[in-house]
Amino acid sequence: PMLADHKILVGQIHEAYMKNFNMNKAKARLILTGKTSKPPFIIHDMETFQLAERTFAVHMLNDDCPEPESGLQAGAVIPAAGCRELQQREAEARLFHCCQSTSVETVTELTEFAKAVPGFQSLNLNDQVTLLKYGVYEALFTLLASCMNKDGLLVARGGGFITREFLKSLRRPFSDMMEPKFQFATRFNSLELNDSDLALFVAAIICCGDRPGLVEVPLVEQLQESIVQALQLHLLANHPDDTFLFPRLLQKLADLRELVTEHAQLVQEIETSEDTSLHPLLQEIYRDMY
Amino acid sequence: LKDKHKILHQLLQNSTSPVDL
Repeated sequence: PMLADHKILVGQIHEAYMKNFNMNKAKARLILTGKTSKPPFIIHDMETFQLAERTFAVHMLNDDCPEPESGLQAGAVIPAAGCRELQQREAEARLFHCCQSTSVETVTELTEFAKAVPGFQSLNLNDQVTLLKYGVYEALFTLLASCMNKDGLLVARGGGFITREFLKSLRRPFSDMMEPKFQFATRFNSLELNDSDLALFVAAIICCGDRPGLVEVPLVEQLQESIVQALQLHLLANHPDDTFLFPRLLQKLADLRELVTEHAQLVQEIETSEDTSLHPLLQEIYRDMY
Repeated sequence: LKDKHKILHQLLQNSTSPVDL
């Protein structure tokens, strides 16, 4: 009966994941390996970034799939040398806002995913908030790894690809934002998890019994235990040749915590030094986090 | 916790289309 139970749980969590996330690893890998009919638009400098911005914005307004190539000629204005620096600063600020919008969207997807994890909605509502507050960024960076390879990151629902070099070339503190995520993604992607493994791992991140301020710890621990056990059995069945995959994956949880702590500090630095405002949902998450 | 996390509460209690986020 235990085995049957865990298979049901695996199925439910995988289904919740496929239903609630717009992008998944299988989709992302098809695009990243050039197996789709239309390759993503590559953003590798300020000019291509601004072209992509205009094109994606137009297509979002039209509620259409992005087709960057078709819009390239339309508004291709190359800034004059004198105002380039100012334009660059503005573009970096807009890039930061794009990142925020994507994060907000992923947090809403993660919330819906969490709600579909069997047992999550039976928890105390305050505990559900706490689990999301502390879990969403760890989960977000896990999901982000699926959209990354060593050279860059898929953006705009797979319609664009922003290069790692371009992100690194931005002015500080923006330049420091993504590099640690690429380093994590390279290590994490070498584990070669698929979407069903990732679904359980993300559920295990969220349902974590040691988040600060939890009220009903034993109930969360019970839920965590069933998910982690399902993850272990699933990995053994799904990756029979990789016996150490489960302990290796558990080690990644510590890396993710560190990544989130660093990220929160950087966001705070950007908020202060750049005088930018943070989205209210993200403010809630970061406030008094660590 | 509720006062400080109004949007998270709202997301948890309502079904979402990415609301007016």
